[in-house]
Amino acid sequence: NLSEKLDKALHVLKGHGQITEINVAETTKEVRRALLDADVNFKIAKEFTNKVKEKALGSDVLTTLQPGQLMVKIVKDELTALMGGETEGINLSGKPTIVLMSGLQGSGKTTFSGKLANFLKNKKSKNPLLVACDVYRPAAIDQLHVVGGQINVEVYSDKENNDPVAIAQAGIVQAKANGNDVVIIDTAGRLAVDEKMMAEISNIHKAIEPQETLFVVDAMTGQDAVNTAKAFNDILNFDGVILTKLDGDTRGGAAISIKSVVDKPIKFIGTGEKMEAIDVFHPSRMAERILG
Amino acid sequence: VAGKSKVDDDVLDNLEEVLVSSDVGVDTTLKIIDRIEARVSKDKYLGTDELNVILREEIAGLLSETHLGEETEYNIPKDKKPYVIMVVGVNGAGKTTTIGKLAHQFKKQGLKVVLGAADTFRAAAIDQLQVWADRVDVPIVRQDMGSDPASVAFDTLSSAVTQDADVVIIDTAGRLHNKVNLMNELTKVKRVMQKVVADTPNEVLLVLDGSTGQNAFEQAKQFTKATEVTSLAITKLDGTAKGGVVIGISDQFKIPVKYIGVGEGIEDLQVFNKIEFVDSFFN
Ligand SMILES: Nc1nc2c(ncn2[C@@H]2O[C@H](COP(=O)(O)OP(=O)(O)OP(=O)(O)O)[C@@H](O)[C@H]2O)c(=O)[nH]1
Ligand SMILES: Nc1nc2c(ncn2[C@@H]2O[C@H](COP(=O)(O)OP(=O)(O)OP(=O)(O)O)[C@@H](O)[C@H]2O)c(=O)[nH]1
Ligand SMILES: [Mg+2]
Ligand SMILES: [Mg+2]
Repeated sequence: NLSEKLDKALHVLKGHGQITEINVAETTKEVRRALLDADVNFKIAKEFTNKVKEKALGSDVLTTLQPGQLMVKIVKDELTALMGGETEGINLSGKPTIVLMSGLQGSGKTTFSGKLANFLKNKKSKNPLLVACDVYRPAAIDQLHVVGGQINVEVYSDKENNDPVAIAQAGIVQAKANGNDVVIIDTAGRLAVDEKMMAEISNIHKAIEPQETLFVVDAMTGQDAVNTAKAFNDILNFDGVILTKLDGDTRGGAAISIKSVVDKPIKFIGTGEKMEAIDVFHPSRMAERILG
Repeated sequence: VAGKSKVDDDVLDNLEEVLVSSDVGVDTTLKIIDRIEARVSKDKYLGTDELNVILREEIAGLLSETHLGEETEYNIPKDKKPYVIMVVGVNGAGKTTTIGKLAHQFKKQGLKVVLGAADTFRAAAIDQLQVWADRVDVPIVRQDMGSDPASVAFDTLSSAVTQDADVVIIDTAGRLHNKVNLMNELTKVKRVMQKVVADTPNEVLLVLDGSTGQNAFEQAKQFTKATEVTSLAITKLDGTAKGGVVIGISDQFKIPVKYIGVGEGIEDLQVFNKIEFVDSFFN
């Protein structure tokens, strides 16, 4: 594991007391390698490792810990700080609160829409409405209805309408009429390079002015995470990130890449296919996972 | 890698960045760079074109061949009837969509195709495959949500034999490879097929999302353990992701990449072309 590898690289230090420029080079190589294996973006892994190197240089390595362990602690603390800060919840202002889901194909938006509705209903005593704005994917609207049925939350859809902006607006009108205090808008998956589809979600966003825009990302995403996160953020200025499928064994370095490049909080994680499989994001737990 | 340059550390560092940034992974990248260094004694001057040729040859060399050599069309061995393809992979990778596209290509060749809706778990999964069956105009075998996927696979193969079908494609539920009970379920679905037609499935197609990182190696490992994966499909290459993970996977597990997904439409499937794939890394 990383701690043992760093111990080996740093063994030269034992009896010397301090981490110096010469022996830190080998250890930063191991740290960078560990981050790349964990899918952290290439450039970000480099920048991050340099920051760790600066923290490590001159630090007293023989006080209480093995040198390798101290290095790992420095890395873990830096990762936690990068992803950390206060755990941020959903912005529940607005009458009703409007939440807009966005993200690439298959990332877990429809499933998370249900999980969020279920969470707000059970934990925040809200009365949510799900709105089906994916007019493209075969049976996407049916999927959201099944999800709504599983959690006993109403779903607004209009199979005759192929304009997601109009559907979203109509969903909000119904919410106001029926006393729903949260409206969760599920949208189609889309590529950041698909101009037409990015224009569509921008139009939905402008038309409904959501309190909360969420970018849903698959935790096993590799190097491309920075490109898509940046593109979506440039167009939507989203409020938070949702990291899904963390019940898998992927290290999840995309979390670091995304946080570094857009500096938006990771609000929730998906930990399974069932509606209860939602959890608040814990930066230190994520840091440990990334380090393997 | 532009201009007539010395194959020095700068060139190799730049190459490392290009490959790792394409999800090739550190191990495979180092393997490729070692092979290039072995072929080009360092500090020898090489033109851009020469270095690029060597680079592309080394990458292509790691990509396994299919048994039929370079695929140029959607081929089915004539001696296997029905030819049964089981499609597996993690959640959201693009299995159901790929099946729709593949069924369309086989039908275009005049083959009789039957689909099996063995994802009996996920919300509206059966309805989703039904839409594709209707679009392609092929029969589909389905049961209720919550039924046993092995039972659906069994029914599909029985029905395919009765209909004298040429190709059967079985859709399965997405599942994470670290879930032992779900992987065991897949092994069972595979085993049950053999009760209807010996030596099936003839092909186990693992679908990988083109933007997946290094976890794809573990996916290939665990799905192979559960079902002996025979071929790979990589989807969503119409985005900015490069899909570099398939190089190391193909090399390590000796599994050829057969298809790539380049969009959400019925025609958005291509037979894998090594040269075009390697070229895409440098565009
Ligand atoms: N294991 C696991 N599976 C998940 C999780 N979240 C979603 N899924 C599964 O991932 C697959 C895709 O989920 P969807 O909700 O359909 O994804 P989507 O973003 O709406 O997909 P598109 O609408 O096609 O873009 C489904 O099989 C879900 O059950 C999670 O946290 N863990
Ligand atoms: N852009 C693009 N999208 C794709 C491609 N292949 C599939 N998709 C989309 O990816 C999403 C997921 O596709 P599915 O076919 O439902 O994936 P799946 O593996 O069957 O998902 P589960 O059954 O939930 O595990 C859908 O929105 C598809 O339209 C592709 O090649 N390019
Ligand atoms: Mg969806
Ligand atoms: Mg599916």
